[in-house]
Amino acid sequence: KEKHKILHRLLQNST
Amino acid sequence: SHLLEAEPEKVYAMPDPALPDDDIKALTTLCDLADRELVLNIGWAKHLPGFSSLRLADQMRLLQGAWMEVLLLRVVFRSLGAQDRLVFAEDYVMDAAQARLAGLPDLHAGVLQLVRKYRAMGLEMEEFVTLKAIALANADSMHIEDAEAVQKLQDCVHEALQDYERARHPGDPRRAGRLIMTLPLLRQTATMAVRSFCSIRQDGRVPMHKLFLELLEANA
Repeated sequence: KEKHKILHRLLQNST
Repeated sequence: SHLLEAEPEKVYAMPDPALPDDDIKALTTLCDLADRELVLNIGWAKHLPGFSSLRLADQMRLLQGAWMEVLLLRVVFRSLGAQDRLVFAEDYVMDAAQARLAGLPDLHAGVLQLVRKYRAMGLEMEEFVTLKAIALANADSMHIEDAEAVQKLQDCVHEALQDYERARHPGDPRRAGRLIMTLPLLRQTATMAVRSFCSIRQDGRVPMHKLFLELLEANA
């Protein structure tokens, strides 16, 4: 999961 | 109509005028454009009905599996009206000679094959947005946790395509199937694209942004 942190973050953002 | 509304805004390539016109500049421009489009495509996926209710891990798997197919399908759709050129962005159109200079002649030819196929069929905006959603839901990741939920998403978009074709092309009962049968060529071309950019990355001469790198690595 650490390897895909940007994708993870963008999916979690509410926008 | 949900899919049409979810369609991302235009992106411009804005090649750096300070760089000399060589392969590095072309590839830098493409990788930068792809990175910005990926951010939009992730936002797009989140607006697909049902996508955000999938498990986060499955949302990631689908995007990691289909990101290049989604990017390429957008290039293909933009290029339908161009003559043997790929419209990466309104301000970045590439012909065969430029693709050769960039070191991407096979990829250029492969994407043009898709363009010709869809042009011959008269691909419509509604069909394009539906196919793109089907490609995402069809990512075939080996590690999907809730396969039933992903199948449901795919069935839902598939049904929308069938409804559309029944209403708009009642005289052509095979049209939805013919569109779906273009997906293997899209997958094959996306695999080729990922391989090309992985080898460009290994050369280390082209700067790449983090999201683009992250997704390349997910496919390496």
